Order: sequence, then structure tokens, then C-alpha cells
Amino acid sequence: TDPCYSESGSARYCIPEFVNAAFGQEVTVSSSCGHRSCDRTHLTDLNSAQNRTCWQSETLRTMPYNVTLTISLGKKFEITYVSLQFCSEKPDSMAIYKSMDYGRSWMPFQFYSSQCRRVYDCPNRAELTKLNEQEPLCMEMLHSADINNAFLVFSTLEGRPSRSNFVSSPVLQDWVTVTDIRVIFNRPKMSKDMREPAYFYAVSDFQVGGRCKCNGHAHKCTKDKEGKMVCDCKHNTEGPECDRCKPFHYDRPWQRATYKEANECLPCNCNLHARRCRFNMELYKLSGRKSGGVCMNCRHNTAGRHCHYCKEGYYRDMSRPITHRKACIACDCHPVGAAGKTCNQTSGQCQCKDGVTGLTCNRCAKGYQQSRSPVAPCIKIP
Amino acid sequence: EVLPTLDMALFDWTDYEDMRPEDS
Repeated sequence: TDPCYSESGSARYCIPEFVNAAFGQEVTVSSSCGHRSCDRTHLTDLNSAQNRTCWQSETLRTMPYNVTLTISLGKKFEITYVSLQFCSEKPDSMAIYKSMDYGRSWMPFQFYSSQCRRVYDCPNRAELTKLNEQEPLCMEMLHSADINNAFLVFSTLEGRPSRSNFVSSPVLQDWVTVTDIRVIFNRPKMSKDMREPAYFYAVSDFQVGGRCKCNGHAHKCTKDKEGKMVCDCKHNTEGPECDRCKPFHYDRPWQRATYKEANECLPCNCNLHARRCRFNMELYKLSGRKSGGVCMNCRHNTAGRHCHYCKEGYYRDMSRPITHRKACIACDCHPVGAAGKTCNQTSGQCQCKDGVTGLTCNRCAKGYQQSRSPVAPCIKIP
Repeated sequence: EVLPTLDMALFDWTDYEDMRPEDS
């Protein structure tokens, strides 16, 4: 069964499984001690308590003590935590940044410091309200007794007012969306013995927990032909994050799925006479937010936003359904007897000149006879 | 009674050449 559809076949909210998106991903580091035992791959390999493997920075003897770890997830994810397991003492000050555009721009996600204002120009533990819940916080770094097995977990939604209503909160959905995570260790925990300071950072596990972002329209992500990770989109959606409607499915605007409503993209109703359509917001609003699709290039001599009537010069063959490719018949108005080329779109009756009769205006009416004049083809019999 | 159809050959196109259909 497909988790994106109910047993009766109706669309329903679906999401990919929760994963450690960092697992197995390459980490770019600005400093590494250079030995096999401190390789950066140790950051995102299998983290086993029995066989801990650690990445370690170079030994830093002078300021600045900045060391950067960058991980690219290769796709947009909605993440709920970033965690680090240290092999060394936790740093005094560190920052977590996120990118939503594959590393082109970065924005702060969270800061940790014993001196938030001084190091990051950020208040310590600022209060979060619905007005600022997309802003980073600065927290004091908590140091555990077991300094060689310390954890740091940043929960992206913790303390944010709309977290219990995440599915309906575009602000928080945006807040947790990332393509890349960057951790910058800015200051180690300083030793009291300042005679010969030498610091390093060491981490055994770097995790990014979350779900592949598919906006509620896919239950898994796969690799495309080019090896890029993309959502396996359902509900007539497409795009790397199922972030748009498939062609010809523009009868209502794209929307993210919710628990209550799958918001699948609906096909335009073109009565089998068009292959393309576009969305019109005005028509959508006028219809009571039900239908906004407008068919393009209606074929088989049809016209209208749903290709639901015959174009000028054609009339409906009522014995056939409108979906039939021959549902519209040419008017065939007589070139002399009719006043024009168009006919009644329902009956097919052409507009006849005075004294002319017949569906196509090809006969003189009773009491009339044909003349020699094309202007008045039928004249009254004297 | 079936009324006869207009006979195109009977029309005099002398003054109305621009109205004449191609096949008449």
C-alpha cells in the first residue's frame, strides 16, 4: 500500500521516515590533525560505543581558535536536531549556521557561549514569542563531568511557540528547512594554566536528525538519474520537494499537505480537448476557491476555459458527448443564402437572408423563388 | 414538400464578383 493514499484511493498526508541525514555524508573541515585516527569521516560514520572513532582538529596554540565543520545534506531537509558527541571537552563558544540554498548563503541557527553578548552580540536565553520564533538563540554551554564523552543537542523546535502546530506554521517550517549545516567552534574552554595554552576540538559523532522535505506529498526520497536526491512525489506534484503541481494539474494552487487535507493538485477539466492549462487566481476566487484552471489551445473546434463549447463557425452535435472529438460540427452556412458563416451553437441554424430558409440557408422559403441577385437570392413570387 | 436548393449557376455575379465563392 502507498502511505500517500488511503485504502479507498484518496490522497492523504505523507512524509518520509525520520533519519540521521548526516550519516555517511562528507564533512568539510577547516582543520584536521592529519593522522588516520582523527579523520573527518569519523564524524559521520557508524557511531559505536565499543569502537569510538574521532575527528580531531589541529592543536591550536594561538588565537583565533576558529574551526569549521560543514556538512551538505544534498537536499532540503526539515530537521529537528543537530547533535555533536565530543571526544574532547566541549568548546566554550560555538555557533551553528544553516543554509537553505546549498551553501550560497548562511544564517545563524543557534549559538552557545559563556559570554553570548560579547562573543556573538546576542542576549543570553532571549525569550521566544510568536513574533520572533524564527530567530537564533544563544545559550550557555553546559559542561558535564565526563568531559571526554560530552553531548550537545540543539533541538530546532524547542521553546518555539508554534512547535505543537508545526504543520500549520510556515514560519517554523521555514525555520527547520536546511540544505547544509555549518558548525563553527570559536573558542575552546580555556585552561586555567595559561603558561603554554594548547587547544583542540574533537568530535566522534555529528548527527542531523530530520526528514527529507517533501511538503507532505511523498513518503520517501530517492536518487534521480543524475544521482541527486529528490522526493518521490505523489498527489500530482513534482519538483525536488514536491513543491509545484505537475503540468495540466493547475485547477487549484499548489499547497503543502496537512493532516486534515492532502491538498493534492487537481487536473484541469478540458473535456479531453487540451493538453495544457494555466491557473487563474481571479477565476479560482470567483468559483469559491474550487476551480481556477483555464484550458489552453482547445482542439477539435472547441472553445471556453474548459473547452466545453464549440468555437465560432461550429455547433454541437448533441448526439455525442462534449468529450467526443467530433462533438463540434462545422456550420456549413450557404455562401449566398446565409448572412454570415456562423450558426447557432446549439441548433446549427445559420442566419438566413430574407426569403431564405433551411438549416444552412440553402433553399428559398415557401412563396419565394430564386433570383439572379446574390444579394437577395430569394424574392417573393408576384 | 421539399424546397429546391439554391442553384449557384443561376446567379449573375457581374456586379458582385467580390462575393462569388471560389467553387461557383
